[in-house]
Amino acid sequence: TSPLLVIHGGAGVERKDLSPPEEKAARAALQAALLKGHAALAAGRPALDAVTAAITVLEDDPTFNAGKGAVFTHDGRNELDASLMDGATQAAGAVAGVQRVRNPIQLAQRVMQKSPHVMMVGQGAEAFAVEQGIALVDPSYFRTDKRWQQLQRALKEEAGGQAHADLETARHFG
Amino acid sequence: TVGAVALDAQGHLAAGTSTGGMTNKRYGRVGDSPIIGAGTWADARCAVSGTGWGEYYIRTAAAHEICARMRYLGQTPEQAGKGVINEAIPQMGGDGGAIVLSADGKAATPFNTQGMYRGWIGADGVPHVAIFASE
Repeated sequence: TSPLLVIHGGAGVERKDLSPPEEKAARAALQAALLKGHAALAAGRPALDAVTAAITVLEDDPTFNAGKGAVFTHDGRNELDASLMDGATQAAGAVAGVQRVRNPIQLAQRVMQKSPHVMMVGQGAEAFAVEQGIALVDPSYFRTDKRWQQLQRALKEEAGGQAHADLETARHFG
Repeated sequence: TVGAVALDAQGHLAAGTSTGGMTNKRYGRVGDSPIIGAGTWADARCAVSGTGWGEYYIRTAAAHEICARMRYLGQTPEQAGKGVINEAIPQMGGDGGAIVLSADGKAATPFNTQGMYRGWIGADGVPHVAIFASE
C-alpha cells in the first residue's frame, strides 16, 4: 500500500482573523507536521505512530488550539483533550480535562497501550502520566497572549450580552 | 483542534485528535475530540478526525457515522464525509469539518466554514497545505 497522511489544524478559520505572518506560520507548521508523520510512514512504522508524530508537532505549535496555544476556559485554565484509534485492532486511547500534560496525544497512546482502559480524565489521567514517566509541565507552558485576549473578549461580550465578535470566541468554537 | 489520519505500508489505518476545547467553557464541558466514535474513529476500512461544534459531533457520532456509511452503503470518503459534515450536522444547527481516509488510499477534507487548516502527503513525500475553501 502507498502510505498517505492527512492532517487538520481546525475548522472555523476566517480570512479576517489571519494576518500574513500568522498564515505563513500556520502553513509552515502544517508542513512540518506532514513531514514528521511521513518520516514515520517512510520508515515502515505503523499508521498510529505517524498520527501521534504529526499531532505532537501541531500540539507544540502555538498557532493551533491544542497543547501550546490552547484556548482558555471561563476560569482562565487550559483543559486539554485527545484521543486516537488503531484501525487494525480497533484499540483506542483517550484523555480529557488534563491541565499539565504537554502532549495529550502521547498520553492517549499510553492509555491505549499501557492500560486496560480506553479513556481517563483529569487528575487521574495525570497520575497515570506520572506513573508512565511522562513529566508534567506547569500550566503556564500552554499560555499565549492571543488566546488570553480571546478569553477577555469572550468574557466582555458575555457580560454585555453581545453576540460573539468572531467564530473563535463564539460560544461553540474551539 | 488538530487531527491526523494515516494509512501505512501494511494497509493499516489510524486516526487521532487533540484539542484545547472552546474559549470560555465552564463546568468541565467536554467536546467530541476525546470521544471515540464522535471526534475520532478508525477501523480496517476508514479513519476520521473531526473538528467543529463538539456537541453536534457527539450527537451524530460523526466519525463513526462517516465510516459506517462507507462500510454499509459502500460510499466513498467524499460522499460519506459530505453527507455527515455538510448535510447532517448543519441540518441540526452545528458546523465544522473533518478529514477522512479509506484503506484504498482515498481521502476527503469536508468542512462548512470559511476555512480549515489542512494538509496531506503521499509516498512521494511532497507536503500539500491549504487553509481557505478556495484553495
